Amino acid sequence: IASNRKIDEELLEELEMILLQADVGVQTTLKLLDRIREVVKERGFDDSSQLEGILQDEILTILDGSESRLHVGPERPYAIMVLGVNGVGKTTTIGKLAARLRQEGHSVLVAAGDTFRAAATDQLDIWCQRAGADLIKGSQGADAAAVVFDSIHAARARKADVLIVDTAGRLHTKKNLMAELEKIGRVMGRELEGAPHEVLLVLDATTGQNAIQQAKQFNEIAHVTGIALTKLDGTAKGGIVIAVREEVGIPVKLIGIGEQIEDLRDFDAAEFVEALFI
Amino acid sequence: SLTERLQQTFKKLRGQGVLTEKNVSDALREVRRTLMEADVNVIVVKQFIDNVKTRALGQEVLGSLTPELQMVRIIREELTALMGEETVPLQIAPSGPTSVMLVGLQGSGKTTAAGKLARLYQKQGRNPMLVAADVYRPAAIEQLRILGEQLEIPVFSMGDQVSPVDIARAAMKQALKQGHDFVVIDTAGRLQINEELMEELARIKASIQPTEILFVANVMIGSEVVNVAKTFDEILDLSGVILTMLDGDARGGAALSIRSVTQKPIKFAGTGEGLDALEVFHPDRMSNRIIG
Ligand SMILES: Nc1nc2c(ncn2[C@@H]2O[C@H](COP(=O)(O)OP(=O)(O)OP(=O)(O)O)[C@@H](O)[C@H]2O)c(=O)[nH]1
Ligand SMILES: Nc1nc2c(ncn2[C@@H]2O[C@H](COP(=O)(O)OP(=O)(O)OP(=O)(O)O)[C@@H](O)[C@H]2O)c(=O)[nH]1
Ligand SMILES: [Mg+2]
Ligand SMILES: [Mg+2]
Repeated sequence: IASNRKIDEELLEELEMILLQADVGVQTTLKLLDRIREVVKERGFDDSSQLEGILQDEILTILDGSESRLHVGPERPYAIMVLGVNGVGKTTTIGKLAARLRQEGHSVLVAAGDTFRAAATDQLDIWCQRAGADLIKGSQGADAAAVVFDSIHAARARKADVLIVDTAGRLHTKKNLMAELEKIGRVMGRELEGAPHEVLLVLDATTGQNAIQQAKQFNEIAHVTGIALTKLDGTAKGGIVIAVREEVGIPVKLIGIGEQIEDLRDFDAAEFVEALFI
Repeated sequence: SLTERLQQTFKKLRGQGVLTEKNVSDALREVRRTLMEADVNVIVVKQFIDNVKTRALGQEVLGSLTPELQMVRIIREELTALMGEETVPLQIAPSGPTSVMLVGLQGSGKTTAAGKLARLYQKQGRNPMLVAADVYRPAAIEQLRILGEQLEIPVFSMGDQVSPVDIARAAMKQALKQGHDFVVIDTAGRLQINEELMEELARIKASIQPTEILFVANVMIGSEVVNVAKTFDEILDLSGVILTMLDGDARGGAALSIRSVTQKPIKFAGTGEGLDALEVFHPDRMSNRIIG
């Protein structure tokens, strides 16, 4: 039994390395390893080969949930707001999502809520054409909230099933930009009962611990209902979503696995956890 | 801050009499945790701690009347050794146009950095040209064209149906002909594991022999930066790095990881979305930011 104890500690160190390299973070990793130690004590485990399985179960417990699916609710238009820091994949994810919703038979209108960045509207325009969705845009430098206002009324007039609102990338540390985001949310709620019905925070899977701050700050401004985790086709594992779920309570609903229109999947917690250990 | 916490740790330890190896190990655990929470890759942290430990277990610390101050000094020295002492300037071509090729993962800030770099050298009296070699991302060429328009800097483009290798080659011919002495080539974001696209970068390099190849990385990147940077460096032999989004609150341990695995200088810092938001990178300021 004494020798098995030693194996456990070495194996736990190996598991710790895997978690840290997957961006699970120091705090969450320690919590997970403590929980494994508890389980081992409770069950009187002496089989090291089961440690990884126990760890996977612990992570699965955190990540699983029935609310982790993006559903188009009964509201019309069903309004989805997409936000996040710069360059994470918001516009591309919207293109993919619009295409999927079109394939499922919904009529989709998209709002070009990024009125700031060079060629943001041109980029979204191309995606909407690919997806078969209409686009409402303002002029360069126009007030983003005004474009969103117009798009809600257009969505009603055209009886669109879904309205997806793209917003400019912004660092959560910029007070004025976060205030603009809050204003967009308020305008949506004022013009459309219950809007935004879905608030998707886009997180880049390569992001480190800063993702937790991003989730906290964006959630404070615009009650986030789900995460779209992008760039999982790369080598980063996106382990930060475990802490985001534990500390901020936001589930991952979608994952991006490439730059093409079909590269969008529902989040599969079991697959995700398995991939952490590959 | 780490300095304050180390001082507190050592003050407690000194009260117990002679400082032991175990005391130093405990203090190092604090340093390890600080670096990990700052997003420094765990392997890089291990190497760093080992270097510090070797020195910390010598008379420098154990024999000192102020071990906490010696400890902090050693940590700062090791950090400086890793991050580099001074700012490193952009190389200028000995003859012909200076060309800078920007490479990196998707969304890291390359196109924006291209505009910023061209602007910086325009302000220094050069005659820059931007090259739109991203033929993949929707409206990437339009994005660079708009930046060029805002800066009154010409953008060389051949549309999105021509290979980036041909675009880069033709651009350098044009630059020479039109007297542009500073050329910045924007490339498409790509995964370091995409062999075809990494090969494309290698072919651009072979074709135009750029003066500089700068890896553009978002400072908030996590552990995987070591593998990404290493692969880009192995395939392209980078001449330097641009770290973007330093106007955020990411601690930026990625800077340490990139330096540790490539030994290449971080030359610039992106500090905002505006085209003037590019600074020369100061290694010492980054060290302070990482250890907090
Ligand atoms: N490999 C990969 N690349 C992606 C994925 N999602 C987005 N990208 C790429 O990431 C880059 C940035 O995507 P955008 O959609 O412009 O990101 P954004 O958040 O809208 O950026 P800003 O509006 O500038 O803040 C583009 O090159 C996309 O093709 C993904 O799942 N995998
Ligand atoms: N806050 C901040 N935003 C930045 C900085 N650099 C770039 N950005 C923003 O980051 C986003 C992505 O920038 P791009 O220049 O399009 O990135 P890219 O690497 O060319 O993207 P791809 O071509 O898709 O790989 C844009 O919203 C930029 O405005 C910076 O230093 N600070
Ligand atoms: Mg966008
Ligand atoms: Mg670009």
